Amino acid sequence: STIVLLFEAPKDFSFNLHPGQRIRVGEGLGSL
Amino acid sequence: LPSPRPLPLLVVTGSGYLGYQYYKRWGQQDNGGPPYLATPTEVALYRSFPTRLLSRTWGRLNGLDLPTWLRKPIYSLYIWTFGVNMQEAAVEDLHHYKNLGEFFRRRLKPAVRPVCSASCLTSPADGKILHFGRVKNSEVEQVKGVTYSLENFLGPQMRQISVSPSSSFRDLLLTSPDSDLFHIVVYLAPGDYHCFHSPTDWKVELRRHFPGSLMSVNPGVARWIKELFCLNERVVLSGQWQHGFFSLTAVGATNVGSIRLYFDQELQTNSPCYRKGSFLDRSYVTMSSQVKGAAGEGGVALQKGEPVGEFNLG
Repeated sequence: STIVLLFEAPKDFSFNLHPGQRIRVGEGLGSL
Repeated sequence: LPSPRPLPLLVVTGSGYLGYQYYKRWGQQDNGGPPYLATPTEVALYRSFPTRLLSRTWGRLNGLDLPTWLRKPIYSLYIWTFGVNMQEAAVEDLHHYKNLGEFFRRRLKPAVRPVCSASCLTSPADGKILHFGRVKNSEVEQVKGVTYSLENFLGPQMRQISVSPSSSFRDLLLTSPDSDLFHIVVYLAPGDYHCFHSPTDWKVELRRHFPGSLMSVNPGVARWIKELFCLNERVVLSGQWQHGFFSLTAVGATNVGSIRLYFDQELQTNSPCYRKGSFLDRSYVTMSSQVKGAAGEGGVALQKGEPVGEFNLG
């Protein structure tokens, strides 16, 4: 199964992730 | 020499041809070539498989209670196969789970998933980041190089009526010219914890349920079938957060065909019959306040980290 988040954010929003990385509930995905 | 029998000859040549196609396809993929996409015929062939029936049968099978003596060996095999970390489970005793469906819905100890307070956006689930980034035009990437249409994925928007027809679908969703549209795809493997949580503080205004296929959403299939997330059964929750539009979509898969929302008992997924291309809306904006978390006229208020729903076998 898959969860897709689609959201509006200020243009300077940035993800602190890399593709293929493992992630867990509650961990930060990005910041402004 | 006896004349060759047609059937074995057909099987050998057919499997040889398929093997060659497979090798050519993945060889092209490995050396950095563009992803090999399934042809419409291959997609139609895949969709013609009775995956929904299979999924419901799989769910019924996993709903049968196991005798106590059989629970430990069965669940231990599942744990070993999919690398489940039972130390994090709220109940570690395997005899506690009556059937595999209940084991699949296991809860975690609250302390093992602290919610990051420094980030305005946190992961809604355990899993693997399949893809993320900015949404360009109105196409979203399911994996690198394979896109799907935003409009097909979310369906028509109410605001479509009030803005000029020349606006792109992406522009419809944005509430400010200073913002952009972003997306992230989290893939949950069979051994992952399968409840999903709210990724931020937001208000859910609409639930849109798209019945659909239940093809695998394994990363390999996501690289092979364009628009996979628009073809599969899914539940789209949309509303507003501090920066404008926000949506969370749970996409079903063959062995995990059912999606539950804790604040919406009316939702029924993976039903035997549905009309292709249809969707069912439920607005929470006019909901009365008796629903958990409902904010009366404003929709269902969710806090960052709050449990929202779960995927179920079958």
